[in-house]
Amino acid sequence: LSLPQKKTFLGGGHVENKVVSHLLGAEPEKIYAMPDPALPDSDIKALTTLCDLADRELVVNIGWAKHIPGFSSLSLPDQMSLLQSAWMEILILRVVFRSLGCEDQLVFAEDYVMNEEQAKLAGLQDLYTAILQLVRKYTSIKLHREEFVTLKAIALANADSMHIEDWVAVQRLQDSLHAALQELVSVLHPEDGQRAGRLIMTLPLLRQTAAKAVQHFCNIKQDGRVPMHKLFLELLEAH
Amino acid sequence: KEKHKILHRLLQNSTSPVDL
Repeated sequence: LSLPQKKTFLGGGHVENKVVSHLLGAEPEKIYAMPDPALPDSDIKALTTLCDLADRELVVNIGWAKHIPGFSSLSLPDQMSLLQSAWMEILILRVVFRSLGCEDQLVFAEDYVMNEEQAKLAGLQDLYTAILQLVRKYTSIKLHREEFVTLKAIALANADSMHIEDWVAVQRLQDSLHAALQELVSVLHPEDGQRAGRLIMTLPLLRQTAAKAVQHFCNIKQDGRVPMHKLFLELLEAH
Repeated sequence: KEKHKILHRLLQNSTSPVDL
């Protein structure tokens, strides 16, 4: 597993939007997978590494959510409901963004990159294919970092949990993030009036992929051979 | 809620609400 050669997409215009600059500042530091060198390479080792990484990512993603402008004004039960529905979408969108520009490899972390062969060995081929479809979609769109952080916040606000108490407050959050995306896109791509819509239209595939991933890790949990930390288990059980 | 105690605790910890 080697460090990929990463190409970054350069933004054009200067982003003044307060929500977006706040989201950029709230973006978590990178996390390393640190696979256990004492374990022999196997599917169990790969899945153990991914589940451990996911658990640590979840902690920082919950911290990140609290910094989304307006999120902390929601009731605690509503904050929980959104995160319980959207946590896997957030994890996957982060993997997808890290993997942009890396030829057919999934960058779970800087020190943990998977190609098709490695995904197959870990029993993750279907998931690999699905996530790669998202990578290709965002590669062709040339997703900017600013668009990525805003889209990630939208995925959370748009979680469609069945347990929301105050829909008006959630809708207000959705509207402010949507407005931020539109303003951002109009600065970055003034020539392309369809771009915000095109970005929003990627979200169904993200949700579908996240559902696949949750189902897959629920099966792995049932199997009982891969150790999982408490937060990851707690959120798997929320489904 | 008891089932989701870690999430609950992490959300409660030192929240600094942001309202722009």
